Amino acid sequence: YGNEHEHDEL
Amino acid sequence: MNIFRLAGDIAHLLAVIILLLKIWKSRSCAGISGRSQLLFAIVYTTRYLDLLTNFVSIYNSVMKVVFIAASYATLYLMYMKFKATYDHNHDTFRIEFLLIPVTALALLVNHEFSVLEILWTFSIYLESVAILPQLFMVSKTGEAESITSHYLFALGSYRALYLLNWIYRYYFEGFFDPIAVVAGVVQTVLYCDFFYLYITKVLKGKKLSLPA
Repeated sequence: YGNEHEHDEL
Repeated sequence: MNIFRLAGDIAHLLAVIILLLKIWKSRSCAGISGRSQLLFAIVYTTRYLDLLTNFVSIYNSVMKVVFIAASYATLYLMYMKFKATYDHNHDTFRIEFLLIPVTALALLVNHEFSVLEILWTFSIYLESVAILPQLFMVSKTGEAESITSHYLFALGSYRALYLLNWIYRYYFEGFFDPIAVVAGVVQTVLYCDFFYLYITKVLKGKKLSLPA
């Protein structure tokens, strides 16, 4: 699992 | 940031600009689903609430503000300024059939049971189906203006390009967000029929019309 909570995408 | 992600964001930006310009220049929102636009405003509002809590980059913040502002501007043009041109007789998709299941799914399948996280998840699920009232409207009237087709193509391309971005990020960054990926696949699949018609008709200079 990566950094899914960062939500760096739009 | 990779080339697919950037191209996806540009396609997304282009889509909202095409839509606003189409309505503004023609002084009409004929053929555009106000229900889809309402869903998109809900999508951006619920997803970008983290503007207030989480700073990623100037690029990220500016784009979020632009998408929120553009979606409300579109709603203003459709439901206020050019209300008389809104084709509500053909815009009859029942959005509660999308909102209720999407809300339930966001409550059940999320990364973390917190308000912001559930709203983010809700927005991802809702975005994947938010275009359905618009596609329903096109199928009901059996045609779409070329400019509306260009809007739909740009909007559909955005998530398709994000899929390539996620493949890239999986291999090169070890990044994988199953919620975004599954919803992104659903969203892109919904456009496939339209993509086919766009490539076979609109790009050859014909109007997008569906067989009766």
